[in-house]
Amino acid sequence: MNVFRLAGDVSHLVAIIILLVKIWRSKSCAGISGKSQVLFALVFTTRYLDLFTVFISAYNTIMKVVFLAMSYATVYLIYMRFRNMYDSENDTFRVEFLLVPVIGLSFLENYAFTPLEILWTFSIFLEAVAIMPQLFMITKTGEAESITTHYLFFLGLYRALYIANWVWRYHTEEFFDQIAVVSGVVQTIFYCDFFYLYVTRVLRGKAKMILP
Amino acid sequence: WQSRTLHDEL
Repeated sequence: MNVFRLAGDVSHLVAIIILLVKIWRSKSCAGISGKSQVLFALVFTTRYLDLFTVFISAYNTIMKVVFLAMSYATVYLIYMRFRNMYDSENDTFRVEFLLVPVIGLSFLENYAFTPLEILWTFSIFLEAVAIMPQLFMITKTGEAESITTHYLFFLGLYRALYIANWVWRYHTEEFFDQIAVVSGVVQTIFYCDFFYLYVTRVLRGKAKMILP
Repeated sequence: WQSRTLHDEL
């Protein structure tokens, strides 16, 4: 464990908490893409299947349980509790355009052709594109509440910190996970446009991020 | 022989 990875995990946790608390307190999920949240729950489910078969550390196990619980809680709030506030006509991204290539690629490119490894690879590739429905929804509505942008900021920051973690691990322990690194770089690149808007607009104290 | 890759990251 190194400071970059710890900061990345904390940033990820903060992002998930920001969203969950926002939905719970505002009793609304307007402007939130339920599809992205379902994809994230799928990412955690397919990645943490080794939760009960492999023990790495208490931290690892606890964080996996927390991420799984909070992502399912978020999906529950959006599609069950506050479903009448769900913005379905703006959350129209065709997720099958994401799932088909990701499934195909995880069968082609993986470390071992075993169910657990293919599912792990699927979760890595899916996580890279899981935010697409949310980013698409923001471009469609042309705006995002500032809380939603903070959520996206920490979510983008988490994988950027993981890149620093991979550089650190490469130089200190010769560790290199090619699938995670390539996918993580792609994932972070998708946030670059958002990061620019976040810094130039939201941090200027604007209540909402209005897209140009 | 490594039966499976150990993924220690979240």
